Amino acid sequence: VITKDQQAFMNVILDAYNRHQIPPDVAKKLLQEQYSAEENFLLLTEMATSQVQVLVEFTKHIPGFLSLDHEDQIALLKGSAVEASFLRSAQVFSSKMPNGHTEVLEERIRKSGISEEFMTPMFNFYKTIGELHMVEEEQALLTAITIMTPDRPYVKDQQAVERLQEPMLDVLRKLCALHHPHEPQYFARLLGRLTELRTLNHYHAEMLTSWRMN
Amino acid sequence: PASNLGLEDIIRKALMGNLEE
Repeated sequence: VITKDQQAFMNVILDAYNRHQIPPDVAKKLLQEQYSAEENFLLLTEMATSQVQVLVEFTKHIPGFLSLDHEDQIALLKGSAVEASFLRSAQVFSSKMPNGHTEVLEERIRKSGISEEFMTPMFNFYKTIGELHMVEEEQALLTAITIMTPDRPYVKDQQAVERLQEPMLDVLRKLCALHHPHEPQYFARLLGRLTELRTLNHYHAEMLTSWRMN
Repeated sequence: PASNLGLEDIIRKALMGNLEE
């Protein structure tokens, strides 16, 4: 059973998650079909920057985040920005978009100059996230949990972060049981995606280097 | 331009500012 307090806690996170999305004018540019390689690079960079800004705004609303040490706040965001962005992009990809949008978006990313060896695990991740059919509360909580990961580099007070992450894991576990009563492994599958995200994060620096070179 | 800013710069700026105001 999800208690009233947990429901309120979850609503705060969900509301912040829904309110902080990439601005429509930035997102719209992605669907304009004519672009040179250089314009594509700049646009994807603009998207990435916007995504980080939106992520920070969302994170400020995660209960307790602003009470953490300021440098720890930065360490958490730095350590999770790539993973949280992959998670958000995966959700965009698995959401219902108007006809043809998914293809335009996919083609833009495939033509971005990122090497194929990084592209495959990224699109595989998008696919496995899509197959989970998460409800929006699960998406919001999973993103918040990714950000509030205590063992990121340079986090000094890991226990304080753990104290904020635990109640979110608890609500997510209950939500999974409620929404997916016939899939007892669902919560474990979600956590498994977080491990996959860590691998993507690990390759991200190499991916950026290859992208810049291309 | 944003493309010249590092991740940490973007995070610090966003943490300091308040886009909602």
